[in-house]
Amino acid sequence: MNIFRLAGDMTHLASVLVLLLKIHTIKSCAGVSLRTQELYAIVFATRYLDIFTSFVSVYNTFMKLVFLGSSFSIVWYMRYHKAVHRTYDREQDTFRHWFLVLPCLVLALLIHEKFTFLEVLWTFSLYLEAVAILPQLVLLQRTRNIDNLTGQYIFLLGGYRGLYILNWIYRYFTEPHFVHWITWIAGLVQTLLYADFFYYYFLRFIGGRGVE
Amino acid sequence: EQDLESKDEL
Repeated sequence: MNIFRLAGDMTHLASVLVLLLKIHTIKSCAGVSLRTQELYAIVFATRYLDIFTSFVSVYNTFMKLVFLGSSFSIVWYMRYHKAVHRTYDREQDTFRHWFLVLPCLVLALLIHEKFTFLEVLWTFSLYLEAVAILPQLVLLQRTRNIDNLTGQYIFLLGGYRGLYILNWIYRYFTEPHFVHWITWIAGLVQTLLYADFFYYYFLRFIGGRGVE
Repeated sequence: EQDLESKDEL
């Protein structure tokens, strides 16, 4: 565990907690894409299946449970909590998530390190995480309305991705056999999506229109 | 061993 990895995990954790806080206390999920949240729930559910088969550390198991619990809670709130559900931008959040899930599944079946059930699903979760933010970005561009908490959520997620890349660079130079092409490329694609968003975000910000 | 390395991240 290096400082970049820990900072990345904490940033990731903070992003999820910011979102839960917004939904739980303000009872609003305006501007939040249910599609993206459902994709993250699928990502965690397929990646952490090894929670039953391999133990790394108490920290790892604890964090996995937190990410599973929080992502499914957010989906539950948005789907089934009446007050929260009423604030959901259903008409705008129309990105077809199957267009992301199916290609990722096919890609995981074709490109993986080992052809086992757990390994293919784990690889699938990497590919899916890379693109899971897309419905959220589309929703953001459509509604052109980004409140502080939604903005912070996306900033924290982007920060988490950036820190993970620093973590991989650090591990590559300090751990003799640390080479994981699939993880790196998927992670890089994901980070580039965030970079694109930040670029757009700053252009608007500098353009004087600010953030509503 | 490499397995454990890749799976120790979240």
